[in-house]
Amino acid sequence: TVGCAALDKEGNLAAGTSTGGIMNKRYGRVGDSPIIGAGTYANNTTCAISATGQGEYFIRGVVAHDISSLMEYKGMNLKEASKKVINEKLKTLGGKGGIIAIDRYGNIADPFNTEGMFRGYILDDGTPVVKFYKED
Amino acid sequence: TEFGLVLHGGAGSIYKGRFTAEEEKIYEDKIKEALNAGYEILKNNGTSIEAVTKVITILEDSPLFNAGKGAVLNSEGKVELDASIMSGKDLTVGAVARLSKIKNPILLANAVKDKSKHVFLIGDGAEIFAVEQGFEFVENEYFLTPEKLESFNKIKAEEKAKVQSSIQKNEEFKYG
Repeated sequence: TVGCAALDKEGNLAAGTSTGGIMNKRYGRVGDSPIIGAGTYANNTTCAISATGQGEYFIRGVVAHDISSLMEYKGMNLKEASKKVINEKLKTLGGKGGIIAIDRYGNIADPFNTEGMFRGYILDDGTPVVKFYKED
Repeated sequence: TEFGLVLHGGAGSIYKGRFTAEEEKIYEDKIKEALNAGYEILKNNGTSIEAVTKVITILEDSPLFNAGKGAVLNSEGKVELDASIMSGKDLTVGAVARLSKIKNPILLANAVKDKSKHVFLIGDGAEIFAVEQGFEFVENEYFLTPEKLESFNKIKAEEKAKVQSSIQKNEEFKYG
């Protein structure tokens, strides 16, 4: 799966996700990537999110929207909200994976509960940062 | 921060020791290429939607990731692709699933968002919509890579061996 979340100069957020799903998946199986609120979500009042991992768990946990809701209704910041959903809720459900997200202030979050996740970010200073593993 | 973007290229089977330094460099270069392309759009007053579609198109076109070219195979040995996109400005959305012939699913998802009254199109219906919108079609084989085909064949061989082993066990049980 691949995904991207962006903040533009007008303050508008957007998120997108694209995938082939799971190897040897049953014909017709759909994961979280095209499900808005599960694998993809964006709202200018909170953040933009794209997820990757075991889609069934992200659908059951409504993971992307949950992060946005924690920010909107509970006043959590992006890092707190995304860590809570990935490290607590998704873990409780038994799902593996992670998310990348950016909020309206340009704060980044990339929590995951697997050994690694290909990820990177670039902010207005123009320096690209790429990471692979948990330790990075 | 005035603008910026963050991306991922999947979290499955990525652990220290799996990739050589050369392989890591190939992934790093492709991710940097995508980041820089998105950055140029945002720096030049492009929209976040434009940046997201550009970044994802680059990753879909690369055989390194499980999206577009290089995607995994379903149980029938075919590639089935899903994608979605959402604008935080007005909460508009486009999603597509079960595509087998669209080169860049994220662009079709964006077209569903902008040029359809619907939110989510799947399979044949999505591809008919793509024809109407003048999208680029490819054969399903375009998405296949030797690495993914090898993984698929390995899984199928393991499945076959499991079934045969199970049949043998049942026979033994029956005779026992």
